[in-house]
Amino acid sequence: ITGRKVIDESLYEELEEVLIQGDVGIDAALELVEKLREEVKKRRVDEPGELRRLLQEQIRQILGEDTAGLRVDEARPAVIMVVGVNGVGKTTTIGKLAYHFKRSGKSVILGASDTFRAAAVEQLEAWGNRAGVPVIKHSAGADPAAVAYDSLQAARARKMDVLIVDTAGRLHTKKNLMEELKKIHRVLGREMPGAPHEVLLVLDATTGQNAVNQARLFKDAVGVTGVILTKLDGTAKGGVVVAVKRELDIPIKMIGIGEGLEDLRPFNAAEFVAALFQ
Amino acid sequence: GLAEKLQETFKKLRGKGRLTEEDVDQALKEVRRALIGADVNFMVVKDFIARIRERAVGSDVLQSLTPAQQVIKIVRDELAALMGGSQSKIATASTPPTVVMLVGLHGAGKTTSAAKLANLLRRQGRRPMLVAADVYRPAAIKQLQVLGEQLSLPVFSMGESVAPPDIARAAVEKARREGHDMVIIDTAGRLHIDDELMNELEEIASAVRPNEILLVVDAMTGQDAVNVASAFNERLALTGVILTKLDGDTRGGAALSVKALTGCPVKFAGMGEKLDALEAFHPERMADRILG
Ligand SMILES: Nc1nc2c(ncn2[C@@H]2O[C@H](COP(=O)(O)OP(=O)(O)OP(=O)(O)O)[C@@H](O)[C@H]2O)c(=O)[nH]1
Ligand SMILES: Nc1nc2c(ncn2[C@@H]2O[C@H](COP(=O)(O)OP(=O)(O)OP(=O)(O)O)[C@@H](O)[C@H]2O)c(=O)[nH]1
Ligand SMILES: [Mg+2]
Ligand SMILES: [Mg+2]
Repeated sequence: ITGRKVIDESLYEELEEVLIQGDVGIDAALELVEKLREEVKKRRVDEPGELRRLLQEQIRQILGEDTAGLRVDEARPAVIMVVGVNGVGKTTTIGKLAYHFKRSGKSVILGASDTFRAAAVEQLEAWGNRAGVPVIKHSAGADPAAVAYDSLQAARARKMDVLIVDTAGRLHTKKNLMEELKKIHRVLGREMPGAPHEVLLVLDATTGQNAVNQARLFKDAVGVTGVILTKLDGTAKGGVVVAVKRELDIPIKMIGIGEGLEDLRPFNAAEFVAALFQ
Repeated sequence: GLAEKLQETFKKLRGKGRLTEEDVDQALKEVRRALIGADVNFMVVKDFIARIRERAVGSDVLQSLTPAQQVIKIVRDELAALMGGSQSKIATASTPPTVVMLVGLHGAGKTTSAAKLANLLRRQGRRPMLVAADVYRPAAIKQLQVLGEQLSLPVFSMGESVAPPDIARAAVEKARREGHDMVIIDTAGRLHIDDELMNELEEIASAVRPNEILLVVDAMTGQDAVNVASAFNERLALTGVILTKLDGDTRGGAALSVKALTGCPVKFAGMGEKLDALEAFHPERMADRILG
């Protein structure tokens, strides 16, 4: 894309392919490039290098500024529910989040509401140990909503600043599992009006267009307040979050960039868009 | 869906008289949009379109009263042919045990698929042993052990402080001694760009010479599928793919991307979280699913 001498159709096609390659999606890519064409005409742009800059700016506008904050300073405990489909990185991200909040001076407690998957509780406990935070759990097969309820009680009793509730991975198309999620959400809200204060949807950067379906259905079910995009340390760009933001207005709050306790960063739209074009 | 789009496209085009090759190229743009929309990699789509173009601009289509249907049929048949042509079977070693190794990105479904595969093979009369070679992920060994318990199948483990190639080697020796004719090795999730961890996979493979190395791929994987598939294939002699989480609504274009890049057949489809949710892969069903 650099080193181009003239603005021609092949330059637009090249830009479109960069977007598609980054999982922005073909419809979104076509729309963005179409809008770029109009901008180029309107502003009488004649410098090929300017096109990439204009396109990046368009995407930055969609993603929004300063979306990275998490609402943990208003209520006590601030209750965060972490949701998403299977294997995207929820449990690992909770470990990182716990560490992140502890580092900022807050007390944190975790709720092991994945009572279904083999060794899910043990996995969360291992992360609790690494981050130095307690974990509330029941025995295997227990009602996830009951664990969530008990975690909230424990958080209050121990005057914790933040409660993070881990939930089992579930495909958004499974009605009974989405009902189970709604129940957890309801139980938290009934016990503490306003809870959960954040419902974070974890999306895997390697996921393609299905991420939009995931976001839509999780939003319909429990109202997603933010996205955490994981596995950005791979080669996938996670461009599908552009559609998630544009169509569902869900801000991207943080990114996961590895398997370690510290591999969590606030989302930075400028960096994200630059990476999309690398 | 694509069928309706093509009907629309051809209706507009034929309004002006006979169909031309340029008209078909217009229609093929819709095919491209559908395939990329289904997460097939855009380079794979380019090759695919080039492949079908000759048939698509043949007289069968240009002179047809139902050109949209003709094009759909060409696309569907070619998709199914590209993804098909193999059996959902595990190759058997000439001297037991047969060794199967599962590899892939984080969270793809390796551990669950290892247990499902063991379950399936036991149903087919084999005596499988599961091997816990993920020494990195917290409670990964425990996860496989719990699944083994649920299935009443043995899980070989040496804890987290022994190197995976040594674990694999010891497991195969034990399997040989104890009459397990199937050894299924679960490995840790890893990035294809992590040199050290990719080396580890090569070391495990050279230690136990697997009869099958299966790449486990999440069906919702997007454009990146080609990078992952080619990197794993360059390092290892992949023999097949397990495509997981097909019980969702993802179109699953990654299936075509992976087949195109590795030449490896998708051997099994993960269709749920339960341990009996592993099915044979059906290329025609996958083709229909990708086309939406
Ligand atoms: N490279 C990399 N791996 C990650 C990242 N986040 C999570 N993982 C890995 O992804 C895999 C799955 O992580 P989990 O935390 O178990 O995912 P989950 O969503 O809780 O999974 P389920 O509870 O089974 O639905 C593990 O191997 C993690 O180490 C990340 O940002 N980068
Ligand atoms: N719905 C559905 N879930 C699946 C399927 N296969 C695996 N899962 C789920 O996906 C999640 C990840 O599965 P794992 O077996 O832990 O994945 P993994 O590849 O071993 O993960 P790492 O070891 O961290 O790389 C778990 O919640 C599984 O229950 C499937 O076919 N359908
Ligand atoms: Mg989990
Ligand atoms: Mg695993």
